[in-house]
Amino acid sequence: LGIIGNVQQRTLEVLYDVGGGAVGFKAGAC
Amino acid sequence: GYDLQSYKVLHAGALKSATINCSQPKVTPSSGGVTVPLHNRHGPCSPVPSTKAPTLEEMLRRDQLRAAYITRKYSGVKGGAGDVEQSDVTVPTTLGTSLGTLEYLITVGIGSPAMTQTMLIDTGSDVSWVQCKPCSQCHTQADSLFDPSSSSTYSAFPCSSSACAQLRRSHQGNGCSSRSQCQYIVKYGDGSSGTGTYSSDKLVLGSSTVKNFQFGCSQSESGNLLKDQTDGLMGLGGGAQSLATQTAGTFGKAFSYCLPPTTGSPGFLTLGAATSGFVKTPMLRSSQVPAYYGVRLQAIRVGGKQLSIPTSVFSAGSIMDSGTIITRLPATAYSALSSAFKAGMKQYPPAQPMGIFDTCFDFSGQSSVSIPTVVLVFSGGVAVNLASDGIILGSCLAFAANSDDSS
Repeated sequence: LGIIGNVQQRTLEVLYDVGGGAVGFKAGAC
Repeated sequence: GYDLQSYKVLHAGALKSATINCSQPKVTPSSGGVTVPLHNRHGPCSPVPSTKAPTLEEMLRRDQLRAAYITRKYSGVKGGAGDVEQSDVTVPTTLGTSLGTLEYLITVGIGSPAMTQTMLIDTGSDVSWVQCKPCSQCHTQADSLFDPSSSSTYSAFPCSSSACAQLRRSHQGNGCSSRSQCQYIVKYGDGSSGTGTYSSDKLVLGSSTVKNFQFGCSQSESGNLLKDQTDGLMGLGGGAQSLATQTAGTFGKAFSYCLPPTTGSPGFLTLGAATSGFVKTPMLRSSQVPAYYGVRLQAIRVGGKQLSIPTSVFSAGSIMDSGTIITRLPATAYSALSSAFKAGMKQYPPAQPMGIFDTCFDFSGQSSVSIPTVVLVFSGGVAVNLASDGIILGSCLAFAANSDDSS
C-alpha cells in the first residue's frame, strides 16, 4: 500500500470526482 | 544523461516562505459549486496561527504514525478483522498524534446566527466535529466555542434516528445520553479520541449555506488530540458522514482542493465539480474502508527517464491523503527512485539522513540548486509532474519507503 502525501500534492488542484470514479490533477493551481 | 528539460532549479530560500500573499486565488467552480479559502495552519495566513509550530523532524515523526495507522487499517481488512476501527492498535503516544500531521484549515460558519469556526480538513476521515459549549475536556481554541444553545437551527439527533443508526454501522456510535441523544466517538491512530453529541445545524461555506449539516458536537477529548488553536475537523472522506457525501446532492459528487506550497500563500477547497484542465485516473475505493480514496501508481519518471520498476510492485494501490505529509512508496519503488535521484544529484555531496528521509544532500553555499524532475504516472498513463515543493523538503528527497513491498 502506498500513500500519496500532501507534500507531493502541493500546488496541484486535486479533484476527487466521486461520482465519476476518478481522481484528477491540475498543475499550478495555487 | 539528463537534458535541461529534465531539471528544476531551486533558488536559495525557495524552500522557505519568501513572500507572504494571503489573498484568495481566483477559482471558478462549475455552476452550483462553492469555494472557500484554505490555509496552512502554521503560517501567517492561518486564521489561528500556531504559537509554536512543530519542527520538521517532529512533523515527520507524527507523519510516520499516521502512515502506519492507514496501513494497519488495510491490514485489518486483509486479515478479515472486519471492524478495523476496533483493531488492536498500539502506538507510542509520546510521539504525538497521527492527526497532528493535518496542516490545512478552512473557515466556516455554523449555526443561526453563524458562528465562525476554523477547522482542519481531512480526506482520511468522515465524521466532522467542532468543540461545543460546555466542553469538559477540550483544548483551547482561538475562536469562541460553538454554543448550541445560541443557535436557533441546532438540533441533536435522537438515538432512534437514521443518522444515529448510520453512525453505529460505521462503528462511530457511542451509545445514548441520558436525554436519548445520539453519541459519537472518533478515534485516531495514537489512541486519542473525541466524543460528544451527534447533531445538525446550518453550515455556511463561503457564499453558500448547507441546511442540516451533520457533525459531532465535541464535549470531551482525551489523549494528545489536536493540541492547538483549531476548533474542529472537517471530514472529507468517502463515507456517509463526510461533508463531501452530505453535500453531494447540492454541489455534486465531487470536490477538489489546492494545498499551498508555503505557509505564506493561500489555497482553496471547492465543493462541486471543478473546472476543466484535469488529467484523470480511475479512483479506487474499498467498501471495508470507505473513508479512503485510492489511486493506482504505475510508474515513476526521474529526470525524464522511466524507472525500471515492475508494475506488480504497485498492485496494492495508493491512498490519496490530505493528512499524510510524505508520500510512502513500496520499498522496491523507493529504492529505484532514490538511486535515480542521487544519480541526478551527483554534483551535491550527500548529507546525513533525517528522520524518515535517507536521501539527503549538502546544499551549503549554494545560491541555486538543480534537481531532476519527478513525475508520478498513474493508471491510464496519467503523468503528474511534481512541483519542486513536492520533490525536495529541507535538503532531502521528500519520499519515504514502506518497510517492504507487501506492507
